[in-house]
Amino acid sequence: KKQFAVIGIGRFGESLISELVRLGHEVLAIDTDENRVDDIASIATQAVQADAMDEKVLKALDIVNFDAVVVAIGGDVEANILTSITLKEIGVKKIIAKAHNTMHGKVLEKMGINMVLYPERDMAIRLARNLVSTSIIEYIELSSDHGISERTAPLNFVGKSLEEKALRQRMDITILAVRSGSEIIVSPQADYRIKAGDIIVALGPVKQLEKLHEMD
Amino acid sequence: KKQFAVIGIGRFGESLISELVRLGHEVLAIDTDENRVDDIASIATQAVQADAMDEKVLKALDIVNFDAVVVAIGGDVEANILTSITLKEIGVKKIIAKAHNTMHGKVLEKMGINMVLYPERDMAIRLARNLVSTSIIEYIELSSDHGISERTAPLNFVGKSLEEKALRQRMDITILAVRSGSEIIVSPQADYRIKAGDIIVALGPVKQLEKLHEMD
Ligand SMILES: Nc1ncnc2c1ncn2[C@@H]1O[C@H](COP(=O)(O)OP(=O)(O)OP(=O)(O)O)[C@@H](O)[C@H]1O
Ligand SMILES: Nc1ncnc2c1ncn2[C@@H]1O[C@H](COP(=O)(O)OP(=O)(O)OP(=O)(O)O)[C@@H](O)[C@H]1O
Repeated sequence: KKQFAVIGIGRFGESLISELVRLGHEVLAIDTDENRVDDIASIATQAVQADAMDEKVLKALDIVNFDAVVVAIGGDVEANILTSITLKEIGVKKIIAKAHNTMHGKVLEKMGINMVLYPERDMAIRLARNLVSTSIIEYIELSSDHGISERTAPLNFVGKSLEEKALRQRMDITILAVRSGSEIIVSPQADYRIKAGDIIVALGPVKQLEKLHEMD
Repeated sequence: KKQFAVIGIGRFGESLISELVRLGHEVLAIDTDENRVDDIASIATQAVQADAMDEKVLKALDIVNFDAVVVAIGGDVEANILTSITLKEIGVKKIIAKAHNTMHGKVLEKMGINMVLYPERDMAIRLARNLVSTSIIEYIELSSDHGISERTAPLNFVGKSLEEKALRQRMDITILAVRSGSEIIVSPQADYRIKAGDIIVALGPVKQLEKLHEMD
């Protein structure tokens, strides 16, 4: 069981806290805004109203012993930077900070913050690749009639489960695996719900794979 | 060569326009803000100052014939929803909209928008998985002394190139492939720069793979 601190309970911070807790780990949530602290109190292991730029508070919370601290402060770029610097100075080993824009991100990188995140740019790049490459990414020929091919999930698959698409019955296609973000799900269950950007690894007759390939 | 329209030139919209152009496609950028239109004019194929809620403007731009239209308007949730509805009404086939929060996203999904994106939540979930699973994801035993293992890139690899890490010289480990986001790079070049969340597929002596596994 790991211990994390998330500073700033915006949309990113809130989703991060929820997911870390869901994965079975302890999360300390910190925010200056009392309402946000109250809203997260039932989800986070501990929720504290505090100004994260205050070194005394961070030390009192024993934050230096956490597995990682995430600076999820957004619009206030100076608060984000000052908090990140303070965490580094008191000896936090693993600091991840969300950058509000490219300039802010460069400052954080120059400061030696372990990981700097750009959610908007990241998603834009993934969407761009999804929009342009409906082409087959990889193809393995099993015989002149059968193959295995990889392609980004057609748009009309997104949000649907594999059983809803009934590919085996309707197209004689078997989904061997799905790459979703940075994970790979081998032999996905029938209730697996396809997400935007997922890459589907399909086995089937060449003609059916071509049909799959033509769907956008 | 595909044709895309991106409405709203915020951080997400701007990164999307740049990446689509970089990938060799045509992009029409639309924003009400003259400064943002001017700033993107040298990158986008075409940049137009307009209110995207205005059906007459959208029709005049022939937007219904584009391969996809992305609604990247942020804070003004009503403008985002109204623009998405208008695009659907005039017959645009592929509409992708960025949701400002979960409530907004639900409205868009109920409206039948093809793809609804949540950049902050998406990145938070990917970060959460990266933070908790430094454990080996997959392991193939080649012999009692050698194996192939997969793990998320250690934090201190992020941002560095493979040649900087010099894994073959220093640890006798060969990087067979890197999964980055939704793509897989087989036999990556020495100048490949490791990104946050990347999954490394490594071949080497069991003891060295264990050392790699213990790095956080
Ligand atoms: N010094 C500080 N200490 C602790 N929390 C802070 C501090 N400054 C700002 N915050 C909090 O950070 C949170 C996130 O900031 P903000 O809402 O500006 O970011 P955002 O970029 O819109 O976030 P997101 O994109 O994740 O929704 C806010 O709840 C805010 O109260
Ligand atoms: N009706 C409209 N027509 C065209 N553009 C619009 C309209 N309303 C807002 N925009 C533009 O959308 C752009 C993005 O919106 P905004 O900056 O509020 O979003 P954001 O959530 O901060 O974006 P990001 O997270 O991508 O940086 C702005 O440049 C704004 O001028």
